Amino acid sequence: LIRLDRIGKRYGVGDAPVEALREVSLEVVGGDSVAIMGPSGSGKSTLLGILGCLDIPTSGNYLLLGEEVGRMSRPELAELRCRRFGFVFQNFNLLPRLTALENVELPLAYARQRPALRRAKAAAALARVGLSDRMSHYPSQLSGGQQQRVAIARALVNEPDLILADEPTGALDTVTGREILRLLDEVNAGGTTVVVVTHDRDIAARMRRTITLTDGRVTSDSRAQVR
Amino acid sequence: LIRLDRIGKRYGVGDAPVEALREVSLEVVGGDSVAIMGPSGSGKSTLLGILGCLDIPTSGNYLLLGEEVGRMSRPELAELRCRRFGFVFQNFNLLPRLTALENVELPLAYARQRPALRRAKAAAALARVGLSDRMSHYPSQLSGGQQQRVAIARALVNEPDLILADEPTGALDTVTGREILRLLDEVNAGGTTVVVVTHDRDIAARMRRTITLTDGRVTSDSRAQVR
Ligand SMILES: Nc1ncnc2c1ncn2[C@@H]1O[C@H](COP(=O)(O)OP(=O)(O)OP(=O)(O)O)[C@@H](O)[C@H]1O
Ligand SMILES: Nc1ncnc2c1ncn2[C@@H]1O[C@H](COP(=O)(O)OP(=O)(O)OP(=O)(O)O)[C@@H](O)[C@H]1O
Ligand SMILES: [Mg+2]
Ligand SMILES: [Mg+2]
Repeated sequence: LIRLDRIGKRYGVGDAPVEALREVSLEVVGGDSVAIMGPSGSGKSTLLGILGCLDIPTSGNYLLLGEEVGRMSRPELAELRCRRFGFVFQNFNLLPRLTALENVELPLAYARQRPALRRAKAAAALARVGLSDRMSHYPSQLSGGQQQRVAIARALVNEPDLILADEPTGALDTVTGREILRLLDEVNAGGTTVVVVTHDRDIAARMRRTITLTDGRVTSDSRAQVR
Repeated sequence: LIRLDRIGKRYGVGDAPVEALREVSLEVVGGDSVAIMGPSGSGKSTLLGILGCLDIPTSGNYLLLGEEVGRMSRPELAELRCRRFGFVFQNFNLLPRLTALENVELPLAYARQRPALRRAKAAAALARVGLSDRMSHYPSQLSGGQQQRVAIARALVNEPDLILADEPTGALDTVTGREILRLLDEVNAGGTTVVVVTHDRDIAARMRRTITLTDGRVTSDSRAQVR
C-alpha cells in the first residue's frame, strides 16, 4: 500500500535546522496494524503527517499504491486525504465554531453526501464512541477525552482505507481507552490499515507491528511475536 | 490550605444542563501531593479549574487559607493565580505568537521582575524539562510532548505554593514522563502542594493521596497505604 524511500524532513529555524526525519525507508502492507513509538520529539507526528499527505518531505519518495505522491496535483491529494484517509491529530483539531455532530459530518460534506444521510452517519459514529448525549456541544463545552473521541468519530465516519492516529487514547481513562482500541480492532478487521502513534507499550502490543523512531531514524521494526 | 464545601458546577447547554460537579466537599493540606482520577467527563478538569480560581462554582464555598474565595475581588484573584498558583492545562494553552522562552517568562512578567532576571529564570526552567535547544521555537514548531514540557516549565517558573496539573505527562514517552514526575516530587519536597489529574495508576501511586471522581461526585478518597 505504502512505500517510503529514504524520506527526510528538515525544518529551518533561525540558523539551527532541525532534522525531524532522516533517511526513513519502510513499507506498509494494506490491512496491517502498525504502532509507531519513540521518545518525545523523535519525529512520530512528522512521519504521520507525511504518510497522510499533509506534509511534504524535503527529500526521498513516497509511493502510495505504486504512485509517486510527490507528483500528484493538489486537488488529487485533497481528494485522497478526504476520501481515503482518516486522521486523529495529537491536538484533536476540532473546529471550535461547529458542534460535535457538525465536526464529525465534515468529511462527509467533502464527499458530497446528502444532509440527512450525513447527519445519520455522523450520529452513528458519535454513538460508537459513547457521545450521543454530547452531539450539540461545542468543543469548548467538552472534556479533553470527549474532544478526543469526537476526533476519533470524525476519522472513522468516512470508512477510510487508512487511519492515522496520533496518541488516540492519550486523554482517555483506561476503560474508555480500551473501548476505542476495540473499535480500531474492528475497523482493522474490516480491512482498514491502522497506523497509531503511541507512548503506551500495551497499545503497541495490540498492533501486529511496532516501528520505533529515535532522533528521526527508524531504530527498530519488529512484528509482534504472538498474535 | 484549601477547603471545598459542597461545591457544585452546572453548565447550561440548550435545555439539557450538565452537572459537571455535585456536592464536592474536601480539604487539601498544604504540602500534600494529590492525584485526581476518574472516567472521561467525570469533572476532573472542572474541579481543577475551581481549585485554581479560574472558574466559579455555581454552588458551595471555596475557602483558601480560611478566606472565602467567592468574596475576593477580581484583582485579588488574578494576583493569587499569578503569584501563588502554577497551572498545567490539559491542552497546554501556550500563546502561539510567543516563543517557548517568552511563554515561560509570562508569569514572571506579571510578577514584575526585571527582564534579565526573568530571562535567566525562564531559561533555567526550560533546562529542567530538557528543552534548552528549543527556547526560540514557537509552539507550532514543537512536538506535542515538547509543548507539554513548556507548559510545565511555565507552571514552575514562579515557584508557586500550589501546582495544578491536568495530565502533565499525557503527551510524554515513559522516560521523559518519569523525569517530569521526579521534578514534581522535588517541588513537592520543597513544600509546594501538588494536585495532579491523571488517568495513569502508576502516577497516582506516587502521590500521597488519590481522589476519584465519578459523574461529578467524589466516589473514593484514599491515602496511599505505603509511602
Ligand atoms: N514546524 C517546525 N519547525 C521546526 N521544528 C519542528 C517543526 N515541527 C516539529 N519540529 C521539530 O521536529 C522534531 C520532531 O517533531 P514531532 O512532532 O514529529 O515529534 P514527536 O515524535 O511527535 O514528539 P511527541 O512525542 O512529543 O509528540 C521535534 O524536535 C520538533 O521540535
Ligand atoms: N463549558 C461547558 N459547557 C457545558 N458542558 C461542559 C462545559 N465544560 C465541561 N462540560 C461538561 O462537563 C463534564 C465534565 O467535564 P471535565 O472537563 O471536567 O471532565 P474531565 O473529567 O476532565 O474529563 P477528561 O478526562 O475527558 O478530560 C463533561 O461531561 C463535559 O461535557
Ligand atoms: Mg507528536
Ligand atoms: Mg479533563
